[in-house]
This record gives sequence, structure tokens and C-alpha cells, in this order.
Amino acid sequence: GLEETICTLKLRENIGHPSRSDVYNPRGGRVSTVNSLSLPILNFLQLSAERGTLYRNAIVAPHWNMNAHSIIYIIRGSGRIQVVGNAGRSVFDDEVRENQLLIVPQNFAIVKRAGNEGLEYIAFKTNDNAMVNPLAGRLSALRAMPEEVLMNSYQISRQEARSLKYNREELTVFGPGSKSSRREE
Amino acid sequence: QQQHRALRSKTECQIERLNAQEPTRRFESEAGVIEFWDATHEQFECAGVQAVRHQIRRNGLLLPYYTNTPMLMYIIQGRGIHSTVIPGCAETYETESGEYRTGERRRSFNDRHQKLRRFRAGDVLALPAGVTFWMYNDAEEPIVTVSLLDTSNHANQLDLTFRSFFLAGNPQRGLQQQFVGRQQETTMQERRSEQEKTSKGGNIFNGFDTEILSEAFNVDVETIRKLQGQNEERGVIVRAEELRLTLPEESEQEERREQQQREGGRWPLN
Repeated sequence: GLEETICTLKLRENIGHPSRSDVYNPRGGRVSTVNSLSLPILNFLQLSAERGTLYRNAIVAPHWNMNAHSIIYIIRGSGRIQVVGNAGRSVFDDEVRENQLLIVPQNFAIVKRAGNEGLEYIAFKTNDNAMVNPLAGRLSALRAMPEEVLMNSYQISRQEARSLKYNREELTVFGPGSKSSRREE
Repeated sequence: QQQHRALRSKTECQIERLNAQEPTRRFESEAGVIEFWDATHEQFECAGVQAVRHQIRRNGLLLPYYTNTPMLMYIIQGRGIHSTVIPGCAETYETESGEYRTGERRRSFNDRHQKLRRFRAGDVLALPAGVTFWMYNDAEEPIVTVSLLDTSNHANQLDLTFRSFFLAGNPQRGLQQQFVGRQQETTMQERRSEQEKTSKGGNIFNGFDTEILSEAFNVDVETIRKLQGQNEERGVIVRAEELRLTLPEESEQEERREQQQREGGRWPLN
């Protein structure tokens, strides 16, 4: 019977509490996701969500959503978001603040950077197992390519290729760099 | 997607006559050519697909890019190396094996990357949407491929237009667009205005602020400018001389050669 399956489906999952975080960087912030693996009903809905808390001047690694659109709502704080479409066209480059909503189409590249008060957001994604592809950090697309491919693609030295691949060891959420700290001072 | 399909069945698929098509758009790069079929033709719109042909000359590197559609590529001619960069997968290829001292790992700067694969004529390459892909021609013969781009595939949540997102180079510069075959003035004008609209573009890094990227990658601004490829004129298939890539079968061949030398040429000849 339905009462054994549909009627008892789990419909709720808290992703707001810090202890539930899937990604945590004490310098940068935390991110929690809910998808059809953690909340199976999302398989029917074909939707998922991501809750992010960025500390002051932290950066979410530049990335693109491989299989979903992303609808970002700013819960608290402010920050700067840049979105780039195909052909490298910047389609959004602005400060965002509380109560604003931004739609980022599938495959468009995005970078988020928190302002001085930090930034909290919820991103709804139009796939029950939304996946991102980072451009920087430990899981970046550049890091997965041979040095020689980077050297020839960008006409850079081996040392520059190595620094692009290995200078940022963090994942997903990056702490503010030395430049941000200097600006703050 | 269902709406798209329903719309197509009502409008685009009212076909009276089918025609064999040839590519109508041609993009020249430093080390190759990309040709597209006319995606606005009713046959392509009805099927919800597009098609592209690549020609990559010797030492040509098709720069890393991803698309909004899954792609099935057939290798008509030539052989080379390709890689699909899958997020989250480990960098399982190293240029040399790591060396260990007692209790500590010796510091080394061996390159590490995801798996590289060889391909040759007759192969079909299946490339998922949104996954970065590059290929290199390390042979004498030019590589010729033909690919199907399934714009109506459920993996594409955008409209039915094929889009490529390049991680390197400057796709809008250094390319000469030509129109061959079934040309119409109106189509040419539309394409020209489309090209003009996008002429300020580049690779996806070009759309980001240099300072933010510099911070994200933790590298200097000068390196980021090169990443953005603002002065790049080579197109999307570039010449990469002496690209030394580590592949297992080559190492095995080397081992076999060394063993043959050690055994004084006693390696059985077939």
C-alpha cells in the first residue's frame, strides 16, 4: 500500500545548521547540499538545493553547473557575483544583497565573493543530483590537465602552469587571499 | 524538453522534402578547421540535433572546452590523444612514479593529471554535456572527425542552440568565418551581426574580473591575463610542438625496447 511508501516519504531535511555542513573551511565558510541521495523525494521533483555561508571576503571557487540551472537567493549579507556565458561574455557583474534573486543558466560560469559582512545564500538547482565543475582549487578542471597542455593552451611557462594547478589547495570555499587582507588593512 | 519536442512535432517537422547537407560555416584556426552544418535548417530543427566536423593538423591541440549538449564523435581519419576532465575524479596519471625515502616522501614536482586516452580512425568518442574535453594530434596524418550534438537531449536544459564554452584561447579572434554551400544573403547578414555581437568575447576566464581570478587561483595578475587570452590570435585549434604526454602504452613499448636491448636483440619478432 501507499501508506507504506508514498505516505511515509521523508519530506524534510535541514541544511541550515552548521553541523550539517558538507563543506567546511574555517577561513572561508561552509556549504550544505540536499539532493535525491539525502532526500529521495527530490528524485520525483528533479530538484536540489545548496545552502552557503561565506565569511568575510571568502570566495566560492569559480565553477559552472554541469546539469542544472541555479537560482540563487541572498538570505543575508552582501557580495559580488560574476556570471560568464559562452564566448566569454560577462552577463552579470554586480553587488548582490539580501532578498535579491539571481538566475544562473546551466553551463554559465560563476564566481561569488562575500563582502565585509559575509554572504549567506540558498541556491535551488533544477536537477535532483546537480553537479558543479570547479575552475580553481583542488578539484579544478585545470588541475586535471597535463602541464604541457596548459603551457601550450595559454602560452605560459611550466612554472606558471604549476602555480595555476597547485597554488590553491582548498575545495569549493576559499579563504580570503593576501590581497583581500591587505585591502582590509 | 517535452514542450520542445511537442513544438517541434507540430512545426519544424512538417517536412516536404529532405536534402543532403554540407557544412555551411567554417572556422579557420592556427592548426585546424571547424565546420558546422546549418543548424537553422528544418531537418536539423526537427531532429533536435546539430553536426560539426573537426580537422586537426599535425601537432594541433583542440583547446579545452565543454558544451551544453552531449556529443558523439566519430574519428574518420587520423589518431591522437584525448582527455575528458571529469570533476571529482583523481589525477591518476603521473609523469614519473613517486619516490619514497624511509618514512618520508621525497619532494618532487612530477606532473599529475586525469587519464589520457588514445584514439584512432574508426573510434566513437562519447562526450557528456558540461564535461571538459581536449584532443591532440601527435601523428603525421590530420585528424578528421564528425560529431553529432544532441541539442534536444535531456542533459541540455538551455534552449536548442548549441553552445561551446572554451577554457582557453580566444574563440572569437583569429577565426575567419566563411560560408559555403547553401548560402543566403539574409543568413549571412544574421550571422555577421551575431558575430559582431559576440566579438568582445573570449574564453570563459575572460568574462571574470582579473583581481578575483588572481585571488581564486592565488597567482599573479600577469598569469591571469594569459589565462584570459585577451591577446590570443590562434583560434581554438593551436599548434603545440613537442607536446610530451605520458601514456602507459608508450612506456610499455619503451620497456620492451629496453628489454630487447638487454637481451641482445632476442625479442621474438613477429
